[in-house]
Amino acid sequence: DAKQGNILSFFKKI
Amino acid sequence: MLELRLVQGSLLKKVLDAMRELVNDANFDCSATGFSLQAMDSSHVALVALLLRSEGFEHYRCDRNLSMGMNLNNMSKMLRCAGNDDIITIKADDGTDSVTFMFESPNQDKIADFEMKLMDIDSEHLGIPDAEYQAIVRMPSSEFARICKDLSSIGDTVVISVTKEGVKFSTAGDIGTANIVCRQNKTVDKPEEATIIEMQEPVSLTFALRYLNSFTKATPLSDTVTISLSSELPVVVEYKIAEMGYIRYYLAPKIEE
Repeated sequence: DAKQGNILSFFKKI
Repeated sequence: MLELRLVQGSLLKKVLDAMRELVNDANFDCSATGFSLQAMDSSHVALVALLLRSEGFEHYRCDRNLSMGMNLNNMSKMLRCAGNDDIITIKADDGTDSVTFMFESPNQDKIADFEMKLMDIDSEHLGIPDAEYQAIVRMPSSEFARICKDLSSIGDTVVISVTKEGVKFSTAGDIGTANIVCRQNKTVDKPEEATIIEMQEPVSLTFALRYLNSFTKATPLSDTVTISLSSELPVVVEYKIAEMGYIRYYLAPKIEE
């Protein structure tokens, strides 16, 4: 099954 | 001191309706650029970014940058009390813990003000890098909403694939499978009815339909939607808000383990 990705692994906190 | 006067008050009601299913509490940021918001859903799978540029307001006064934490459901409750033709003014004084929404009927015979308490919200601001997308699809927003709704009655996830043939939306569930292909179609009477596909290279990504269906709550804001796809990146679903800015949704893809 595909795992749901997380926004925080693509965009970094500033 | 903050004072933002929006003649088309119904637009603010639509903006709230477009976000409140996804986000409960958010900070609205006010600066010389405009009225903006960036917020993630509670599970950090999707992000919404709103910009209403200062030029789009009839009157825009923002003496210093201000961040106002609001519960979107409460804000929506207040804005629902405005008439659809009302002019809405958002007001806040420096250092106060409330915001006032003023509603004026078009002929000025009814003026109401609703004061709402602000909240302290610990929110993280994310840097969204500019990216080159492998494929950009522009289509009627109502068509995209219809596809997401129809497919979610069959399955939970959608595979969006762009090839030179067109854009394909596919799902599978217990009762069967479904595929919807939209081909590029520029020969329409009205430009907003066109489907335009700009493809650098074929791309195929899987997304949770539940989130895409939430994004389609923005359909009343724009006749068209733009879907930008790249492997290894969240999809961007953008609704332009005429003369004012945009609401953009970012959704992290499902990744094969």
